[in-house]
Amino acid sequence: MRLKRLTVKGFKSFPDRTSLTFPLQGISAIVGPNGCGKSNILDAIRWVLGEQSPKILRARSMEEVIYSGPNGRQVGYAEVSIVLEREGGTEGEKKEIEVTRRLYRRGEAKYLIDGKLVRLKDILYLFMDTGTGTRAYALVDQGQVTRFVEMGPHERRLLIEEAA
Amino acid sequence: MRLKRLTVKGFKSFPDRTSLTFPLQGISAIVGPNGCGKSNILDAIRWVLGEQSPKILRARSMEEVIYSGPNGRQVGYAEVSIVLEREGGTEGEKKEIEVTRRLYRRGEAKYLIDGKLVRLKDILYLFMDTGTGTRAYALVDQGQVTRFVEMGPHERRLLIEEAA
Amino acid sequence: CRTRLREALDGINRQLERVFPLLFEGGSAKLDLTKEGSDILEKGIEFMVKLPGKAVRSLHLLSGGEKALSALSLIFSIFFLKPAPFCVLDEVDAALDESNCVRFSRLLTEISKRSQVILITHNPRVMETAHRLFGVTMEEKGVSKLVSVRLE
Amino acid sequence: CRTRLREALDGINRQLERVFPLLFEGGSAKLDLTKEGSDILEKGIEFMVKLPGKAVRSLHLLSGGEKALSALSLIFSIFFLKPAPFCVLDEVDAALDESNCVRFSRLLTEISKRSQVILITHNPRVMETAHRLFGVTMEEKGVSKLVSVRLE
Ligand SMILES: Nc1ncnc2c1ncn2[C@@H]1O[C@H](COP(=O)(O)OP(=O)(O)OP(=O)(O)O)[C@@H](O)[C@H]1O
Ligand SMILES: Nc1ncnc2c1ncn2[C@@H]1O[C@H](COP(=O)(O)OP(=O)(O)OP(=O)(O)O)[C@@H](O)[C@H]1O
Ligand SMILES: [Mg+2]
Ligand SMILES: [Mg+2]
Repeated sequence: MRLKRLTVKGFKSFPDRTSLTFPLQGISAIVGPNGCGKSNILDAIRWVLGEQSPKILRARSMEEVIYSGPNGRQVGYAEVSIVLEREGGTEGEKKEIEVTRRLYRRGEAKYLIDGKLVRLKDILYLFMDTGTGTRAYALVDQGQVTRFVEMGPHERRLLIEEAA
Repeated sequence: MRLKRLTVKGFKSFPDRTSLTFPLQGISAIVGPNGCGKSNILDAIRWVLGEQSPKILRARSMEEVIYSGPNGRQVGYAEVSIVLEREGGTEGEKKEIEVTRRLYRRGEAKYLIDGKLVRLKDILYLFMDTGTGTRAYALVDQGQVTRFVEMGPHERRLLIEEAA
Repeated sequence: CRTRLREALDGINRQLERVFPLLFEGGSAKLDLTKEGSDILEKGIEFMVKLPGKAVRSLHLLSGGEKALSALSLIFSIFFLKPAPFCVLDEVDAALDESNCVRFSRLLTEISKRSQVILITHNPRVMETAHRLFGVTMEEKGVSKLVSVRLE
Repeated sequence: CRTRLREALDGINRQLERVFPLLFEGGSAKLDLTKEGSDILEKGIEFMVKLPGKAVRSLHLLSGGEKALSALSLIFSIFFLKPAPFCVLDEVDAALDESNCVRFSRLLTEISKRSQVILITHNPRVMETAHRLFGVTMEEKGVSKLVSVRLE
């Protein structure tokens, strides 16, 4: 599975629909001044992969991921979609799959795969064993890189088991 | 009190006597590649000011601050001296004061002011209320700057009281 | 003790009014006693930050660079209130982008007029503002030595 | 489960033999089971690092940059053993000096031949190695937008 496209709308500092199409190979760099929204993009990826802990997304409650502006401008919901490209796959399987997560201000959460409503369990199942689950070694947060060296022996064991 | 000169010998990665003379005004920058010994200089300043916690000095035991080299080269003790320039003291008072701390491999510790043996209490007393005590707001460790914002309200109160 | 704490808060807040907008080109920040606890001696101290053009947010929503710069505004404000004889800052500029580094260096130069500032940094733009440079190397592996450094 | 863990350790250690010296120009690192606990399933995993020309030290004596680079050698080794479909690294290069940034970028380019790498960075030298650049700005305060960025 490769990350083909990420679309955010109403998530953190992105009130308007914003789409990033990534090349399937090579290095993509995300650059910009302090506070412009770069780490919010990584939060969006973790969120759509099913992350349930607000703390990991630097929020106190999950509702805080919904855009709220200085001018009182509000949006009704936060939505992130990710289009993944499967590699190899059998003939019949589609090459692409789209996963979407939505959270309404009233608190209702929706998860969709290719436009069809599913449960969170289905999304977590999809990403199991691929190394892209939300806590995987493949997503390294800002300021956390030295955690891999400072963590205790038992936490390190959990990390290695995920990779095994 | 200004920091006039710092001399380290046998402390962390400085086996040979090394002396830094700082201008009493303006900005002095310490630069160099990763792992060359820059943060060890800040550790040396905290140590000579009386720091008692090995953890704050990034060591497991205080003995670990004594230089030990790859070739088995060892030194018998770690020593740091700091010469401070008092501002506007009374006529009779000396303009400079030198504080020295020494730790022998056998575990014996020595503290000196102007060459005379004193107790740790005397050194801590000297720096009280000047804002340069070892835990003060004036010494900011690598990677710790955001601690001032992330700390809880009660820890922040201790910091402000130190400044009061 | 009560009045001393109150005075310190008011003093730091007065400095923050000047220092914070210098670092963020606008916005404001202040220290406040927490609501909990009846007696002033039981209360903690909150730090409230409002970035220019953004809603007032709790500190954990700030970005890495915004947190570092807010922290520096607090440290410098305490500094202006009660200048410590010297200060040592170890790579506090690591998370800052170009333009925040420039504002940081400008403020540091102002502080260094009254206090002695010792700064550890990798950033060439910040190094340029120093009056004196100390180079540390490890020519012999594992052994730190001092060299004199010239700014190009 | 026992054999799987053993295989993973051996696999990562084989990669570390290649990756660590590339990042540090020498030295070595390996993962090992801790001595405590009798059954393999109760043991934790230690990470031992030996820097070129320095005595073997416990990890907490390492400098900020050495810790970051050691951590990256571990992350990349796991990556080479079991390439995840994509990886996102948020300012992992902040503590690295010039020459370590160059070695880091070189290794990243090698990884990106097999996996998709998404990198958030402020460092112009590291940006140059990217094949595609996404610029994020906040022209309207508080509102993030994408802009296309050209490398000068
Ligand atoms: N729900 C929300 N609504 C609006 N803005 C938000 C929301 N959540 C976070 N933000 C804003 O997003 C900004 C932080 O963005 P982010 O952490 O992505 O910055 P960054 O580009 O990574 O910066 P740095 O280079 O400093 O790390 C903060 O200023 C914060 O106020
Ligand atoms: N007792 C000791 N004897 C010899 N070397 C030591 C001792 N204690 C620490 N060191 C060495 O000092 C080095 C770390 O130095 P320091 O943390 O000052 O680096 P730095 O210049 O701050 O680097 P960075 O830019 O990465 O932060 C480590 O490589 C460590 O092995
Ligand atoms: Mg960030
Ligand atoms: Mg350092």
